[in-house]
Amino acid sequence: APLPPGSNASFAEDYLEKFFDLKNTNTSSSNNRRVSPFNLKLREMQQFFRLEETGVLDEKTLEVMNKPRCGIPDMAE
Amino acid sequence: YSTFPGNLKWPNNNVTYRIENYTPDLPRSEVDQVIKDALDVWAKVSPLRFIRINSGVADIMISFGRREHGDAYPFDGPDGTLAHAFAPSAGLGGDTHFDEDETFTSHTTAGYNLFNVAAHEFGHALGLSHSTDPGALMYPIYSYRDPSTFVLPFDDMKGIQSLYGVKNT
Repeated sequence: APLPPGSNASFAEDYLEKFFDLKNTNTSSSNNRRVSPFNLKLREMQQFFRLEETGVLDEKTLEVMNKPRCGIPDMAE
Repeated sequence: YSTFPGNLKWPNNNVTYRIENYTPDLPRSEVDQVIKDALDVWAKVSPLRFIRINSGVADIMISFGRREHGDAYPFDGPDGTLAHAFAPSAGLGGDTHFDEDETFTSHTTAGYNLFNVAAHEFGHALGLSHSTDPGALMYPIYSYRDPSTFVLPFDDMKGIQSLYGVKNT
């Protein structure tokens, strides 16, 4: 389901779409039981920033996402 | 370090730049000097030479803007994204935009130091993508380094030299 606007998860989703090429997943089936693209991209982002690769949105990951930064994506398509 | 797909770079070592507008945060002369110093960071370790022009279209068009500012990548207000620059190519390629909603400084640690931001963005304008080395200038997160003692980190030097070669001495 779409993430509630203004939530940390929504912020993280925006961040991953902008800088790690996360495709908008709002149209995906709710019956999909595979690992979500969001969690895979989060893991990718954590690897890039040398954070613990959990695929879970934790405080340290959010802290990095909130730091001032350059607007160019970190991963090429 | 990393480069853009296809190792995008300028076809010759003489690269032109133009400052299209200024931030009210700093005197114009200071912006001119900071931009020159930030380009020199890359010229010191490569054969690149930067030539300033005051009219017409330069390879690197430099501007300050806020929110939607004429490309497909609007800025986001204070903090968050500070600036962006496009990889070398015709048109928008090489162009470097700073978010006017930030407070830019040149001699203090308050706000965001324009030299630090500009030197990073010019790395993109010359063909470098983001580095995963937290000590590199091309690491995507802002950190303050004293411009008067700044030395280009090894990772960035190797990156720019992989595209343009070493400086002829």
